[in-house]
Amino acid sequence: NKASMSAENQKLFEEFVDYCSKLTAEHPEVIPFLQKCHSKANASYLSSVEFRNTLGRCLARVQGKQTKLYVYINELCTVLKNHSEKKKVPLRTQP
Amino acid sequence: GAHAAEDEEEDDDDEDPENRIAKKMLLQEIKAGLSSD
Repeated sequence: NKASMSAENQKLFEEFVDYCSKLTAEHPEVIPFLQKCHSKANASYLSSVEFRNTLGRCLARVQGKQTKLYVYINELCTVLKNHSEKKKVPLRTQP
Repeated sequence: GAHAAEDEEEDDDDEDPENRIAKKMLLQEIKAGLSSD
């Protein structure tokens, strides 16, 4: 169900953050930024299978290939921003 | 050092190029976000 999926995703996200925190000491601003993107993402996405799959994939990849650490962090930030509550709506000119 | 300072911005030659680009983008975005806050 939705609640357990949300809890599982939260746990996976914390695992990702925890793992990356140890490797981003040179840029300590990166993890708070990732957490900010996460906090702004909409709740339904955060409790979705889609998010779990993305998280699981990023976590597995970063653990397997630390040389691409920022690639996976950036990927996760992008995904979270695309599911932001305050997603920017493109301006439309009135006729 | 005939080719000293040839590539000033690239401080870590061993870094994965894709990782370097992603890091640069991420840091620029963080910087932009901080200045707009």
